[in-house]
Amino acid sequence: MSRIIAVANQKGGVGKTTTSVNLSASLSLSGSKVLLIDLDPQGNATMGSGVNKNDLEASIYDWLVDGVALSGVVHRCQAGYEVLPGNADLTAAELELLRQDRREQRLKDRLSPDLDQFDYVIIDCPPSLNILTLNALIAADGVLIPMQCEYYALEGLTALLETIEGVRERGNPDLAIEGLLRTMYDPRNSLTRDVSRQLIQYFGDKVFRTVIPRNVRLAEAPSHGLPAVLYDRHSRGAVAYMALAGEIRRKHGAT
Amino acid sequence: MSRIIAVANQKGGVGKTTTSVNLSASLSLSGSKVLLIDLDPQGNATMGSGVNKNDLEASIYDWLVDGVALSGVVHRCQAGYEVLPGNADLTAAELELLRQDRREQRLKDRLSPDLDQFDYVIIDCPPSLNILTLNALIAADGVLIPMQCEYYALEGLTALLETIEGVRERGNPDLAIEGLLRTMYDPRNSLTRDVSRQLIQYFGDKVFRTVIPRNVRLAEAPSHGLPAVLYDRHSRGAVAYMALAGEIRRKHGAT
Ligand SMILES: Nc1ncnc2c1ncn2[C@@H]1O[C@H](COP(=O)(O)OP(=O)(O)OP(=O)(O)O)[C@@H](O)[C@H]1O
Ligand SMILES: Nc1ncnc2c1ncn2[C@@H]1O[C@H](COP(=O)(O)OP(=O)(O)OP(=O)(O)O)[C@@H](O)[C@H]1O
Ligand SMILES: [Mg+2]
Ligand SMILES: [Mg+2]
Repeated sequence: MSRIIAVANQKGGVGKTTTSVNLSASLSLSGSKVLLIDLDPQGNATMGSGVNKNDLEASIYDWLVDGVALSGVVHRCQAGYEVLPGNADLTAAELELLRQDRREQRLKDRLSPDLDQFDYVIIDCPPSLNILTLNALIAADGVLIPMQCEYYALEGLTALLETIEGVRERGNPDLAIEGLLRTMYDPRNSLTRDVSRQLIQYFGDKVFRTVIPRNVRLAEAPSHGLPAVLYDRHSRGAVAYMALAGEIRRKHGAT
Repeated sequence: MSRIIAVANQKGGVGKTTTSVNLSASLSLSGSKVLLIDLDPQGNATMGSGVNKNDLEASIYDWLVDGVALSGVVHRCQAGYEVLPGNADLTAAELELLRQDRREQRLKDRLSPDLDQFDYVIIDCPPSLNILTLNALIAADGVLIPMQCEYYALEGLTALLETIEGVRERGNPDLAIEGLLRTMYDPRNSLTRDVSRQLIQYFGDKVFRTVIPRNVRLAEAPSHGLPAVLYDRHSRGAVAYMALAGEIRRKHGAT
């Protein structure tokens, strides 16, 4: 049974891509078959996985809009997971989807024939609650919410939770919250500790025990086209993402 | 003569809102008449200016789409600038604009009757190259590009510069680059220094001399509904934004 996890938060720069790439790599290195879908026109998860978004024969646009087979678009990455690469063509896909019927279900429909090949499908979402993110939420079993422990990120949670509630009513009643992941966590910073305390107060065990520290190796790894778990596997950032993968596998019975 | 500055970068979390709010406050405290426009459905610039986005009688939607007069929507803030508040209704405005004819010119058209009341109009853009950001670029005299000195932000510059070039061809030939602003700058971090060197190499004097340091007071101020230049005017973050306001005023002859 495969599990589809959307990594989403409309607040920008909270660690969606860093989480998607390093979680995919960590799950893959511990034996799971993983597909990483880059649903952001910025194409960061693609570049961060070592695939050049500007030099693709086929991209997620061809698969999502034109119906090209998955096997004709994916790239296998050094850490062993497959990536469905994205680039600026996704902006055109957004406008194209707005014109169609079942426009929110498109990703779910396109995924179903290939789903049984993977244990996990990880979807990196853009910083917006647009039709692309809605497609990810309709297709997903769970939503992983990366959270910088700062005011604007906390303030934006309400809108995200309302959108998730709306998706449950409109097409995906079983959409669960996989968890809230504290990222770029700096324990010396009282604002960070304060927001973290509020998260645990409101969300309890929906907050992952694993906390991702601020660690420069996580920011350096993408320029080498590698996840941190390969670029510097003993770094605090890499170790934290391996721990996150373990926490997720235990939740769903390791696959 | 008023100057319209769009603060834009599709990369999320690079400091667009923090720059918009603190630059508006700094220009206002040094005597300029300033309008801050919140064009992001997240409504962060609105909250960061002390206006409750969830309790508005009228928002930017009413002004932009329904043609309500500016004086009926703006709020005067403690630092003296006016804010045109935004909230999630902007997502509906986006879909509404896509249906209209002069859809990219709407903001420019709506601004022109009130422009002579202000020395500066600062537009906080969402983390996307969508119809809202396009409206800001069509209306603007200059684009201020906040830049975190990290790989994904550097990598995303090409797409942003191509969009700016497209806007010059399609409707705003005089659109200038106000400057690239290095934000959350940590000089101890070799990745930051490295990316900063590349920015100066490619963009020369288009890179602002003023550098905004990473400073926790900038992240704390929004939870008090205040710009940092009021919350803690002697902090390194506040001083840097006052210096940026000075650099911009000198460029255009202080107004
Ligand atoms: N734990 C961390 N420690 C240090 N740097 C980090 C960490 N996580 C992410 N970063 C860096 O912070 C920046 C933002 O992270 P990232 O791009 O993953 O966020 P995002 O939510 O995907 O952004 P966007 O909203 O643009 O999609 C990147 O430059 C990344 O390399
Ligand atoms: N110089 C700085 N030092 C420390 N923290 C900062 C600094 N600038 C911004 N921040 C914090 O970093 C986070 C991101 O900044 P901000 O929200 O202004 O970026 P943005 O580009 O507007 O994000 P979005 O893409 O979501 O609109 C916020 O929590 C903010 O408080
Ligand atoms: Mg991202
Ligand atoms: Mg912002």
